[in-house]
Amino acid sequence: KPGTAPGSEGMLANFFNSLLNKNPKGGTP
Amino acid sequence: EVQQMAKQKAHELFSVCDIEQKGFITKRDMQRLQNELPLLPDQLEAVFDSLDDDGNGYLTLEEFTEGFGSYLGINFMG
Repeated sequence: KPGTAPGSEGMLANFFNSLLNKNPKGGTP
Repeated sequence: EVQQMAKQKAHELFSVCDIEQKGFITKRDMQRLQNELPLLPDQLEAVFDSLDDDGNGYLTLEEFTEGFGSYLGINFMG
């Protein structure tokens, strides 16, 4: 898609990784 | 099923960002995360801009989920 800056994918991955690590619920309720 | 799980996870992460449960994320919400995530303010802003597809300054659950999907390599469309 247009407007996706180069390198933004790595940044997104970094962001989601950090978010996932911050929120390690994982298990079923 | 994988899509379903990913959507659920996206929902969960969305609510981590949307602390006040407004139903959308603003840049302000994003900046608040810099205390908790190892990202610089301009990185968070760039992430926000790349997720905010229509560029209206509000990141919806749909936009967030789509971005999460592309991070996972899953296409939710269709």
